Amino acid sequence: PVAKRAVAQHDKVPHPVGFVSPPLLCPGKVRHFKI
Amino acid sequence: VPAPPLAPLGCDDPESEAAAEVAVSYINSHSHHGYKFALNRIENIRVLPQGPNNDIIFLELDLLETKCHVLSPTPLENCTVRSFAEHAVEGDCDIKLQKLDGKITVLASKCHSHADSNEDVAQLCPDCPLLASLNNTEVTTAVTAALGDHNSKTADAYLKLLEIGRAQIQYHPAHVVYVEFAVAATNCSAEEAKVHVEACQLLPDDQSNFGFCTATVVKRPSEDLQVNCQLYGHQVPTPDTPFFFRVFQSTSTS
Repeated sequence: PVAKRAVAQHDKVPHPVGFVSPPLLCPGKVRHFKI
Repeated sequence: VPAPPLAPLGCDDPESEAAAEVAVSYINSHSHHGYKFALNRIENIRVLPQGPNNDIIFLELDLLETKCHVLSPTPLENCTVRSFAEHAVEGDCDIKLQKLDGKITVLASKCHSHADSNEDVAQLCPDCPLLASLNNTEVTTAVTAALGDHNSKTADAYLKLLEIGRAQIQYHPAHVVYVEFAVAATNCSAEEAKVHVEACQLLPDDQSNFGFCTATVVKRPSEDLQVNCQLYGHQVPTPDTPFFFRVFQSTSTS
């Protein structure tokens, strides 16, 4: 028999304290201005 | 054993910037019309390893129009990017490059350019003149008047129009037409052209002088015309680049 197990649902996994988001690789910096 | 995947390249990494510099230089040197473009932002980069020291690089670039015509000998780094108030023009480019033993070359490129919207410009700068169509009657009339005025006053070669680069029309507080256009010298002096203008021919490529003119034509409240033409000078052709896009050897101003 296959048993269905309940899995805890989280909207978002919380980051540990002190976590710093990695920098986005792209796009790069705007050198002049964006139109 | 397959090679481990490479760490993704960031758009602001020195390697990405080196590839973008090669790409922008290629785009400007192969452009046939209008102005040189400068790098504004690296939008995306993807690297496909082909073998040892051999990568294919796909670049997406956002460029901005400068004030230097493609015929101008001014190095791109000295070319000013058009300001927002001058009605900026953006270029979107996809470029395929190869990096082989550290040397980057362009394999293919595709670019589209578009001007900022009139609404955007008007919103932030209500009185700024907006870009006009190059075949607008007011524009072509202004270019004809400006070139005629220059030719009537110069003692140098009679200049003919190559192309109109850009034009802006302002209606308030005065009615003003701003035009920029590329020119080429003919085998006639301006004085000779007054007698036999139909005989004046563009000089052969290896002797030709190219230049660039800016003009302001005020139509209201009172009529006025100011024109300034700069000749870039004599070019020495080389076999591997189109003549129009070679670096000129000297400059002179009239």
